Amino acid sequence: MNLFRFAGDILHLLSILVLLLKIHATKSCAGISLKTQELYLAVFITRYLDLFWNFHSLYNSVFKVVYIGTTSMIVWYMRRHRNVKLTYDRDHDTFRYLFLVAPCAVLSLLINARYNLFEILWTFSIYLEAVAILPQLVLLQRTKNVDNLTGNYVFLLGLYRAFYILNWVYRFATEPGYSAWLVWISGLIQTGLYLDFFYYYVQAWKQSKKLQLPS
Amino acid sequence: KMGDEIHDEL
Repeated sequence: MNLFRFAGDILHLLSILVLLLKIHATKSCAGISLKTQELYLAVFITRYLDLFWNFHSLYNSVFKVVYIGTTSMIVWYMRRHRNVKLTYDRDHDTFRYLFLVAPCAVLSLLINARYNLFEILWTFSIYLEAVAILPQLVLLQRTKNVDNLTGNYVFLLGLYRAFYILNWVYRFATEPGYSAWLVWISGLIQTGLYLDFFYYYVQAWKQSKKLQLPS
Repeated sequence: KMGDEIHDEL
């Protein structure tokens, strides 16, 4: 455990909490992609299946439970809450799950470190996490106006990924024999997806005006 | 080795 990794995990948690509190406080989920949230829930469930038989640290176990719990709450709000579900932007959130899930499933069967069910599910979760933000980015692109909290959510998520990269660099430099190609490449792709958004977010912030994505 | 199969990152 190093400071970069810790900062990454905290930023990840913060991003989820920003979203959850926004929904809770405004009773609205306008601008939020349910597809992305459900994909993240699938990522957490397939990755943290080992919660019940592998114990690494209390830190890891607590985070796993919290990530699954908070993301479930977001999905619950968007699907079930009587007021919130009415604000869901169904017509613009049309990204097809299958376009992301199917290639990740095939890839995890082809490229994995060990050929057993749980390792393949874990690998699937790594690939899926890399692209799970796409429906959210497409939704932002379609609706153009990004409200502050949704913008902050995507920004914090991107920052979390950036800190994970620093964490890998640090581990590579300090832990003899440490390498994790599969996670590195997926992580780089994932972080790359945020770069365009980051650019506009920082521009808007510098000019202290509302974030608006270009056509 | 069992220990190797535990992924230590989140």
